[in-house]
Amino acid sequence: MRRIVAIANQKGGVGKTTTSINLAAALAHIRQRVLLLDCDPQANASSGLGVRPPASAPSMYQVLLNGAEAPPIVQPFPQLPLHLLPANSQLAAAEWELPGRGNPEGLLAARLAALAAAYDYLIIDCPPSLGLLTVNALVAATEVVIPIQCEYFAMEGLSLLLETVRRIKLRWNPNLQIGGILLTMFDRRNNLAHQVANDIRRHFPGQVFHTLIPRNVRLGESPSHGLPIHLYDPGCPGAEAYLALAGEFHHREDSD
Amino acid sequence: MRRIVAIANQKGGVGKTTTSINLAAALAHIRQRVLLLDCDPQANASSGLGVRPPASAPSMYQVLLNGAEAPPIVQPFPQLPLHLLPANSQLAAAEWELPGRGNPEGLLAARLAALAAAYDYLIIDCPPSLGLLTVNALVAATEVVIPIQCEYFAMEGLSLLLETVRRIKLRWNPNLQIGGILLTMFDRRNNLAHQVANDIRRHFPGQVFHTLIPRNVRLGESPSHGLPIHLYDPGCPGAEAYLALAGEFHHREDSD
Ligand SMILES: Nc1ncnc2c1ncn2[C@@H]1O[C@H](COP(=O)(O)OP(=O)(O)OP(=O)(O)O)[C@@H](O)[C@H]1O
Ligand SMILES: Nc1ncnc2c1ncn2[C@@H]1O[C@H](COP(=O)(O)OP(=O)(O)OP(=O)(O)O)[C@@H](O)[C@H]1O
Ligand SMILES: [Mg+2]
Ligand SMILES: [Mg+2]
Repeated sequence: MRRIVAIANQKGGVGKTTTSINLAAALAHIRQRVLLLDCDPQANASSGLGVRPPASAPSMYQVLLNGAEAPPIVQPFPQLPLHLLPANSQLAAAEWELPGRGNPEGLLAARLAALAAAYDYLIIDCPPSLGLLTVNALVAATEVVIPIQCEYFAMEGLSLLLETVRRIKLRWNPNLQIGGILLTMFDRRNNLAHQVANDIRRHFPGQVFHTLIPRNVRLGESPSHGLPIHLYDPGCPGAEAYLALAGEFHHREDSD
Repeated sequence: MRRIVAIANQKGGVGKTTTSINLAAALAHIRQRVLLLDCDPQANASSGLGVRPPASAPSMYQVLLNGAEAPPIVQPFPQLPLHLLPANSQLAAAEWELPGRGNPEGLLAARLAALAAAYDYLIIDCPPSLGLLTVNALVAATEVVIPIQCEYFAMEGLSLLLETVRRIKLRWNPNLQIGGILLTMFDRRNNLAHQVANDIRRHFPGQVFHTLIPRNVRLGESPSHGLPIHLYDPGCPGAEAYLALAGEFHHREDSD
């Protein structure tokens, strides 16, 4: 069963891009065919893998807005079955050009129908907002993974995001499931982190991944080398956590 | 000279809200009359001070969209000359309702003309995007303060933000200055942080605040108590840093 996974949370800086890159790479490491789609005009998922299409080159913008003939898919590491559909800053224009099209919410879903066949997993990195780019990802997705920092503001935005997911499921995408809530940048020396983690597990029983992503400085360094964490520093806590997450994610019962 | 300060950066989670709340409170602590405006639909600046207007109550949304008669300004702490114009999730609708108005970019500036007279500083917390809410803040502002984490992705987004500021200055707001780049969540044990900080200082000489905001767990805790840092834990590194920032900010030569 092909899985299209949106990594979304309108709260900024919670680890969406870090999770998109490293979950995608870890799934490729366990021999899954993976396509990572960069749906954020900041294009951090692209640059974090060393891919920076110049402003005039084809990228996610063309695929969304004019269904580019051959989508500009790259394979950054020959030894990994990880493909990337990169973005650049042109994508920022999509937020106000999309409303002028018929079915502006469903454009990505329509484009993915042709692309998805070649992959086991499609992972979509979303911007920190609930605008049309995130809506497109949620309409196209079979599930949404919600990275969340164990900080006070984390809980505030979660109900708004879950409400948006419910509305999208009702109106455009009845298949959309909650893939799981992922606790990121977890610092076990910090009391607040434990309190928030317990709160989240209590509020959303059975929906929080067992794998916790620890705060690990190597995860902040790896994008500056254009490498996913398990190629940058295979033995570090960050690499182990994302490989564990890929295992948990891949072996989850679909009926969950 | 009244100063209207937008705290902006489309990169998520860099400390915009933490800086808005704590710079505003620290300026009030040194007896400046301060109005904090929450322009982010996440409403973290409001909830971080314990203020949560229900969805139906007047808030920033009404002020922007229909110039509410008496703006719903509150003073969360009687002992501090800190006023707050709070937001709630209704503000999310503004991003798509504003384009239908005449001069959608200049609505906040028009509303502030009447409000600003009573204050020395107006501090505007922005969402993690360069959409119409952030544009409104930049059009209304006399200066923009850019919080930036000393991480790899930090530099990527900075040129896009500075380009946006330049365009806004040309088209709508010739008074808009760069108030300064603020290095936040600085962890002096982390090599990458030092590298990025040096890079930023080299690329933007004279525009980076001398005050560095350290990573300090108390800054993550204070919003859960609805208190600015200098009321929550007056002696902690976070409180000292924001008081130092207020001092540097207030005594900066205007001609800088
Ligand atoms: N587990 C971690 N440990 C340490 N640093 C991390 C971790 N996860 C992410 N980071 C760093 O924290 C910052 C924010 O992470 P990231 O950019 O992935 O968040 P995001 O949610 O994608 O942000 P945005 O909302 O801007 O899209 C980045 O600089 C990243 O390198
Ligand atoms: N110096 C600091 N030390 C430790 N934690 C911090 C610091 N500054 C901010 N934080 C915490 O980091 C998280 C992100 O900060 P904050 O919410 O202020 O960023 P933001 O840029 O406003 O995010 P958004 O892009 O979602 O608006 C929050 O949980 C906050 O409490
Ligand atoms: Mg991101
Ligand atoms: Mg904020």
